Amino acid sequence: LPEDFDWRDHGAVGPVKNQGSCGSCWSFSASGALEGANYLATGKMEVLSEQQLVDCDHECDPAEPDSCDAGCNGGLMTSAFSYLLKSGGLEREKDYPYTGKDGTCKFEKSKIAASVQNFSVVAVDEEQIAANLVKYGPLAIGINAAYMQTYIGGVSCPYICGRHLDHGVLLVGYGASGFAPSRFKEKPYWIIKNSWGENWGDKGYYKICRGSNVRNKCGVDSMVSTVSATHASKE
Amino acid sequence: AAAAAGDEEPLIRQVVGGPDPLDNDLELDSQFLGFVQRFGKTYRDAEEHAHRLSVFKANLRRARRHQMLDPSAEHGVTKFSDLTPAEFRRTFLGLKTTRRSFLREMAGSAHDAPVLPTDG
Repeated sequence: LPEDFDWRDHGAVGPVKNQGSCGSCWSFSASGALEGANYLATGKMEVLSEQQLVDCDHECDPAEPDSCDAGCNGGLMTSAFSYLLKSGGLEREKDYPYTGKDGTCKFEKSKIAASVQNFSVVAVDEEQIAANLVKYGPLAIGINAAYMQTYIGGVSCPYICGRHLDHGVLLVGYGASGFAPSRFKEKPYWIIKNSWGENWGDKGYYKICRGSNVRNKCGVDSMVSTVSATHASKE
Repeated sequence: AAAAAGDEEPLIRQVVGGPDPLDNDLELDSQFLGFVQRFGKTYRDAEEHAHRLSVFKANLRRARRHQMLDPSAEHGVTKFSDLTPAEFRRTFLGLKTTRRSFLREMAGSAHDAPVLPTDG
């Protein structure tokens, strides 16, 4: 595995988006993963619709049938991938733009721009996560967002952080040496794309430490899924 | 007490000769005004404004705690600084599962990713 890797340098990451006052992080995580997978499959970056997932995806968690994707009231990335397998795929952002509100489904199958071929759950293992990231593109992950409300920049590595997952984000890369001044040493980190706009964090991104000493900080390794795409556009 | 020239919270807090800005209403008002202008915040009425100011103050203290617990990152005022942690969770987070349910759902399923080689 390379020491440093960032899918932003390879064109597989779309622009930073803003979910607004809507608990739709899961849809941004899922669409971001499919944007990357579709880029790897087609060589073209298609910016995909989250609103389609917010409006149309009501897939339920097989382990908890009462827990279903529910637009601004939350959802789960793997359930979104299941929905995408069944529905055929995602439209482009410009064809089905984001409103930040729950709405009625206006999905048109003829406008599908990216389709899911398959999705997988990656083991709770940093090496496997890095390998899947490099091989298959950006990964949809869950994280505990407790420290993200006040985060401005740098490599986050809280001494104490719960592992209860409450936020869906996109893992796009990793680095070997983010400097941690208080600990006087270089600190490896994950690079995470968030969906709170460019005026949050490090231009919309969050860095969190990784490595054997700090494994699974804020639950970041716990819920990792990868998706592969088939090209479904008529163009 | 020595505060480094960088952006980090000083490890030793100054207790004399310079009051904590959070105990200084003028300083706090000024910070809140800057926050409101920077992020284009508007509040319904004076009562709402006062409530958000109190939440902002609590969040400044929280940011300080986070800075002490997470010294390799920078914590401070963000566009969410006028939201309580509960409001923040309710409005901006939305992952609807626990890790346990995720693992239970996926255990032994067809969706387990194959193990990839990581050497070389």
